[in-house]
Amino acid sequence: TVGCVALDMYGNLAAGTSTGGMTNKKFGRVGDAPIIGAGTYANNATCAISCTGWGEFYIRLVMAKTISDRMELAHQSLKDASDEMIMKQLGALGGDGGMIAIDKDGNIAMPFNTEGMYRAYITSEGKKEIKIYK
Amino acid sequence: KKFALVIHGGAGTILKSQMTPEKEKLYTQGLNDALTAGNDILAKGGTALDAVLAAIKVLEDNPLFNAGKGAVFTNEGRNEMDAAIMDGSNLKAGSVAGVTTIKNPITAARAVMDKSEHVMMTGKGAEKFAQQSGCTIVDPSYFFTKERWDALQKIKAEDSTKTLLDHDSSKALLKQPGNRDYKYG
Repeated sequence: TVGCVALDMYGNLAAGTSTGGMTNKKFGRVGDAPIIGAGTYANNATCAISCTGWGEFYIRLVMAKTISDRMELAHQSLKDASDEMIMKQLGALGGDGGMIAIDKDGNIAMPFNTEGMYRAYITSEGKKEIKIYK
Repeated sequence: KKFALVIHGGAGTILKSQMTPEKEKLYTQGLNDALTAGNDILAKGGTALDAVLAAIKVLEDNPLFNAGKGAVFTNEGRNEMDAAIMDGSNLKAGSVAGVTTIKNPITAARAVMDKSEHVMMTGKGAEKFAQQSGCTIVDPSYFFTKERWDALQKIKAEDSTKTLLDHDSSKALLKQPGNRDYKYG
């Protein structure tokens, strides 16, 4: 799975996700990536999110929208909301994976509970980071 | 004037012992190429939506990642891809699922968002709509990579009922039908 989230200079957020799914899948199985609110979500009032992981769990947790809701309704920070969902609730159900997120202020989160996640970011201040492992 | 872009290329069991310096360099280069594509648009005053599309297209075109060219194979030996995009400024969204002939599925998701009143389209209908919307259509063989094909043959040889998640193979060898875990695959 691949994904991208962005904040432009006008304050707009966007998110996208694309995937080949899982090897040997059958019966037209579809994971979270194309499900708006599960694997992909963006709202200028809160954040933009793209997920990667065991899709069935992300769908049942309504992962991306739940993080946005936590920020909007419980006033959690992006980091707190995403850590709660990925590091606690996803793992508690037996799922795994990660996500990338950016909020309306440009704060970035890239939590994952697997051994690694291919991830990177770049900012208008020239800060850039590319990582694979924890 | 502040802007930023974040990308991922999948999570999972990325063992350092199986990662050669050459492979790591290729993955890093692939991520860097996507960052550059998206950042160039943002730096020129482009929209977040266009930047997301550009970055994901680069990742879809790179056979290292499980999307577009290099996507994994289904049990039937096909590449069935899904993609979604969402605009945070107006909550518009588009997605496609189970498509096999759209070179860049993310462009089809964008077409669903921009050129239809719907949010999600699947299978043959999504492919027909993508073609009518100007998305590039390719023969399914375009998506083939030997590494992904070999992975399918290996898992089918072990047990054809198993389904391998690309993000964590150790946890993803799902069990036989009837077992509780089977429903997840």
